[in-house]
Amino acid sequence: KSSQGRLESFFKPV
Amino acid sequence: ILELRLVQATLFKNVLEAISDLFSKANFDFSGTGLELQAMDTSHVALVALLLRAEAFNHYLCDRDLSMGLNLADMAKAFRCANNDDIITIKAEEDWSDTVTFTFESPEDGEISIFDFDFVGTNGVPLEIPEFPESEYQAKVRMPSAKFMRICKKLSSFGDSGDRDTVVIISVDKECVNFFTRGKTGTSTIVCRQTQTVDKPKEPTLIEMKEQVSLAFDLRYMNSFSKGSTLSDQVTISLSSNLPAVFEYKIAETGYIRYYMLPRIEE
Repeated sequence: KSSQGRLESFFKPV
Repeated sequence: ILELRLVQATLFKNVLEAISDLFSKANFDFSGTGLELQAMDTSHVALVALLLRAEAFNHYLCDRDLSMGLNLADMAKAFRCANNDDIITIKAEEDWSDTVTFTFESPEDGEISIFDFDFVGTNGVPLEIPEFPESEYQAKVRMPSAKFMRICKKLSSFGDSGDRDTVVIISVDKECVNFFTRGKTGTSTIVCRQTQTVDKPKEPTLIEMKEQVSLAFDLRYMNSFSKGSTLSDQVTISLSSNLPAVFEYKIAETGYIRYYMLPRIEE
C-alpha cells in the first residue's frame, strides 16, 4: 500500500 | 499601474488549458521581471509554477509589484471565447478595487470583449520554490512533449479507468525509460529508448542517469501535466526518490511551466 506524498515540507510560504 | 498586451491570445489560452483542470485557483504575481504564477491543487499533491518574462509580452508595464489570486475555471471559460489571434490586454489600476480587467480584441472585426475578475483567496500560495540541486536527481529524461502526452493517454486508456488512483511507475535504467501501469486484467509497459539525435535531431529522447531509479506517481496528475505540451515541444522530467519530481516545459526563450509532484510513499 502506498500513498501520495504531500508537498508542504518542500515549499514554505513566502 | 499594470498594463500588459499580447497580440496573440494563444499563449495565454494554452497556459490556462495547461493548468485549469487540476488547479482551481492560482496566484498571479506581476513584477518588473514578468508574470509568475503559482498554484497548488486542493489535496496539496501537485504544484505548478509558471514564469513568463516581460519579453513574452508585446507591451509590459508594471511599476509596482502586484499579487492577485484568480479563479482559473472562470478565466478558462473566458479564454475559450477568445480567438487565437485576438489581442489581449490585461489591466489593473493603481486604486485597484480588487479586480483585474482582461480585454480581448478581434483584429478582424474590431469586436471587444471585456472580463473583470475579482481577486480570490488562494490555497496557501505563493510559496518559496527553491532550485533543488541537480546532483540530488538520480535521473533526467527529456523527450518530445507530444510523445509524453501520447504515453500518458495510452496508460490512461489501459489503466483501470474506474479507479481514480491509477499508479504509473517510471523507471530509468541505462538508456531506457519505462512507464508501467496495472489494469484490471494485466499490466502495460511502454519502453522508450534514448534516440540517436542524428536521425531526428528535433525530437530527441535523452536520458541522463546517475543511478537506477523507479518511482510511482498518480497517473491522473501526470496526465494533467502532459497538457503543458501546447507550450513547448520538449518536456524534461527530473526524478529523485527524496525530492518532488519536476515536469518542466520551457516556453521559447521567455519562461517555463514546471509541475512538481512527490512520488508515492510506501506505507
